Amino acid sequence: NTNTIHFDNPVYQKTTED
Amino acid sequence: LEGMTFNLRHLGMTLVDQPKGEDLSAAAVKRIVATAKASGKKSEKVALKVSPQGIVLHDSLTNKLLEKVSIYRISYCTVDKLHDKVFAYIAQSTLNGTLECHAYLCSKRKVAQAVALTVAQAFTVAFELWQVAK
Repeated sequence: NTNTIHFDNPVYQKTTED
Repeated sequence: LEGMTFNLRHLGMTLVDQPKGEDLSAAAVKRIVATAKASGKKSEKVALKVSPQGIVLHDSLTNKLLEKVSIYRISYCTVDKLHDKVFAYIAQSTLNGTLECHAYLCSKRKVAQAVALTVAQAFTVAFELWQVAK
């Protein structure tokens, strides 16, 4: 089984000031 | 929304040169595990709280605040393929902007998976909140 659990963060380096 | 807390052991951290990537994180975890083993010390017990605001770490014994990592500084999280009880995340340091990979040992593979899924859920909620705020 080569399935891995990994997630990218869609708000990385984003802020509400953008 | 109010957060979920997990009791883990902090294995250590290493610098990485990219914010994400399976091979990158696998290599980083390998380095951290090797260093932790070589040190011979018991890794410190921590309470890791996950919420849409980010990750907050407290020392489990003293309850001292160790670190607050804003969700906006976390780029990636994973359960290591080789060490399947190890949860890891990559975050940008507030001090100098370098990327750090932190690894935590969980009691079971299922716990490591639950931590990663909870962080992924926090990413999703934070993204929804960010879209609304925008």
